[in-house]
Amino acid sequence: LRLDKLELRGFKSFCDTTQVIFHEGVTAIVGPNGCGKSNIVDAITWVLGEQSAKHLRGGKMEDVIFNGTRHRKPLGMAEVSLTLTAVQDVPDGCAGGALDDDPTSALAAANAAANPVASGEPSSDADGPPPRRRAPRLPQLLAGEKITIGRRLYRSGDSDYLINGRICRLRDIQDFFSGTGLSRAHYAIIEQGRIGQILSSKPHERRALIEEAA
Amino acid sequence: LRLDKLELRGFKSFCDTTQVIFHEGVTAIVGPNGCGKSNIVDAITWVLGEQSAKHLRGGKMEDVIFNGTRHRKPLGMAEVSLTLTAVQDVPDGCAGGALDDDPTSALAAANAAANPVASGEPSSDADGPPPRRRAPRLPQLLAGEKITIGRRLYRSGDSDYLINGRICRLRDIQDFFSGTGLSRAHYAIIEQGRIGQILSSKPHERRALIEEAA
Amino acid sequence: TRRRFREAFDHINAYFGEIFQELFGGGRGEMLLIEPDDPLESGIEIVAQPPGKRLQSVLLLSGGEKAMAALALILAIFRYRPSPFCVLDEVDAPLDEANIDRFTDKVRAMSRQTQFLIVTHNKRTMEAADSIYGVTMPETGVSKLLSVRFDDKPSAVTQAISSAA
Amino acid sequence: TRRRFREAFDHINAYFGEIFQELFGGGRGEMLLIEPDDPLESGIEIVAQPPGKRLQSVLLLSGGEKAMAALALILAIFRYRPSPFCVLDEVDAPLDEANIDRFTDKVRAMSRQTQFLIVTHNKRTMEAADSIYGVTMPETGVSKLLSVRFDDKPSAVTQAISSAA
Ligand SMILES: Nc1ncnc2c1ncn2[C@@H]1O[C@H](COP(=O)(O)OP(=O)(O)OP(=O)(O)O)[C@@H](O)[C@H]1O
Ligand SMILES: Nc1ncnc2c1ncn2[C@@H]1O[C@H](COP(=O)(O)OP(=O)(O)OP(=O)(O)O)[C@@H](O)[C@H]1O
Ligand SMILES: [Mg+2]
Ligand SMILES: [Mg+2]
Repeated sequence: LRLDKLELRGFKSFCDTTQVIFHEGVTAIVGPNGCGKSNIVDAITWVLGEQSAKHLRGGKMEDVIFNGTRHRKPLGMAEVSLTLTAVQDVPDGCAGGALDDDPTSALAAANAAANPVASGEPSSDADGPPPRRRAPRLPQLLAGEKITIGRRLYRSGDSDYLINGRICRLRDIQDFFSGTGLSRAHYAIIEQGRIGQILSSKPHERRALIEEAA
Repeated sequence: LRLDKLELRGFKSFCDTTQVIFHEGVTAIVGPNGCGKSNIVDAITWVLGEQSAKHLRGGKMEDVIFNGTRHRKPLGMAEVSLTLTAVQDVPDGCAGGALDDDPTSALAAANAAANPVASGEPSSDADGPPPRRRAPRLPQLLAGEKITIGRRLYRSGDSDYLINGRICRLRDIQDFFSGTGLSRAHYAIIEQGRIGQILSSKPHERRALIEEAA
Repeated sequence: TRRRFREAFDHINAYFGEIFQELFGGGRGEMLLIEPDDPLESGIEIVAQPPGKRLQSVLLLSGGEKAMAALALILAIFRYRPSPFCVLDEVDAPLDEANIDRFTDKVRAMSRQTQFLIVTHNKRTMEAADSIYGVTMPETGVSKLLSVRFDDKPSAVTQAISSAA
Repeated sequence: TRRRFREAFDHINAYFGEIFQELFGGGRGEMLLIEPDDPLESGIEIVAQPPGKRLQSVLLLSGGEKAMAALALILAIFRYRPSPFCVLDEVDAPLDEANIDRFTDKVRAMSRQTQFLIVTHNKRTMEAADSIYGVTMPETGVSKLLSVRFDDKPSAVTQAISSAA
């Protein structure tokens, strides 16, 4: 996978629609204190499924919606989307590479991807034994194809997750990125101030980093 | 009071006796990562009476004693002393200015200073009601006079506190500096990494900063 | 002590407001007692509003804004009860160049009454100092202090320090 | 999953040792399972020994040494399970110039497989980047992105950004 574009609208201090186009190699993000650099990092962890408002430096999740300034009114919605291109085939809808070499899991994944969850359907996780491997309901990607994940939050508290413009579950996004360091314990995203804490964190917190990669 | 000199021996990475002479105005302390800059800051909080090994980034208090390198053996003792000059008279042995305008307290202080604690004498704090104002047993300083406070720690766990070379109690040092931001909650010493935490600390921790100055 | 606390709180709060405006070039900084009727036990809440921005929880401030607001509070306590000296260990690490300049200007102004010891890696902060000490480890694991002449410009000093390291 | 964890742990540990030596120019970095007989539950202890120094608890390391050791661990996990991209927000704040150079060299070497986004205030880190984005607030409280030409030398870029701020 390769990172193509991030688009923010009404997310924290990014009131107007803003596009960040990514290039290969190393990109530096610079600017004065308080201008919105870490808000871009928050937008990335948020669209990847971050559930804790505290990790986004807020008190409640609505704190991510643009709150207004002296001359602008607060907005009613925050929306972020992230577009990536597959550099090689992603056969079973899991960017982290097949977690399990079992042939049936690849088959289950193909079936599931063919009929994405209707948003009304009860999640199959709730009943019966957990499937041998969680069946990602994600599109399979061929090299060169793009995938866009999205997230919206309304002031009412309603929220949507999206894949290629279609509503999906949070789980689908997490499944897609599991094993890449971008979901859950996200070892690939180091927020401001966190680098000094990794060594002094508790032994079980460090374990979570390794487990994410296992 | 004015800061004159800090002397370290066997304290953390300062194995050999090291003197830091202070000048007026702003002094910058610079050098590569891991060379010992924050160890100097730790030496200052330690000699002022710091009781928590954790605040000195150690596990136990013995961690402040020079622990050896490939070519040097660990030492058996750490010693730090701090010399200050009184810029104006310090009448009742309290650098923070008389906490209480009660004339009897100044008198009590003068008496106490005249006969310092013999190190064998049980501390008067233990018995009877606490005096209206704790009687600092500290020398009164006239403008221009110097005072040196010291602290020693042996690997055995024994430790000494000193004022002008004479053994005293920890309390005497804390009393002398109370109200100056250098003892207890020490608002005048900001360790590495602490500046970002002051705003996110708990409401009662912030209160301790104001109380120290009250 | 109730009276004393109240008096300290009110004075420090007034200074905090002033120094906050100086460090941010405007805006509003204030302390609030969470339980105003019980000043002896109440915790303290901090309000920090950078100029032109909406009032929000201090947690939403950026890393640099938080450091500047905390510095304003520390220096406000200082103004109420000066201390013989003040030690700041890499407080400039999260600051951009404009904020480093405001911070060092403020510290220089207060250094007439109080001695400041500032640990830093930032050249701009070094240049604002009256004297500089270098710490090196010519022998790994053993710290030594480099005595430095005060008339040297900081760039010559840092040169000497890195070559001694 | 016991086998998978063990395999991940062993590989990452080997990489941690290697990258630690590259970032510190020697020394030893290692992870230990606190309860080796129970790999599925055991916490992880980290051993970090800068070159020439005695082995001590990681808590006694300096701010810069801790950041470099943590970076070595993160990059070791990366090498075992690469991620499409990596985001680092001001991880260079506690580092001196020599360590910034070692950190940016390592990141550039790994940037052939992985895209890196690095938020920084440090000119040396900016100079190591392939492209630079500036964030400004022409209208207070509203963030805007400055589109930047990639062939500009970073000093010209930072000039443009500070004048736009
Ligand atoms: N929901 C919101 N609506 C409007 N503004 C917000 C919102 N949430 C946060 N902000 C603003 O965003 C700013 C912080 O931005 P951010 O943390 O990205 O700064 P930064 O560029 O990382 O700065 P630094 O260099 O100091 O770390 C704050 O001033 C805050 O008021
Ligand atoms: N008791 C001890 N004996 C010997 N060395 C010690 C002892 N305690 C700490 N050290 C060493 O001191 C070093 C840390 O020094 P310090 O924290 O002062 O560095 P620093 O100059 O502040 O660096 P930075 O710029 O990274 O913050 C560590 O490498 C540690 O091993
Ligand atoms: Mg930031
Ligand atoms: Mg340090």
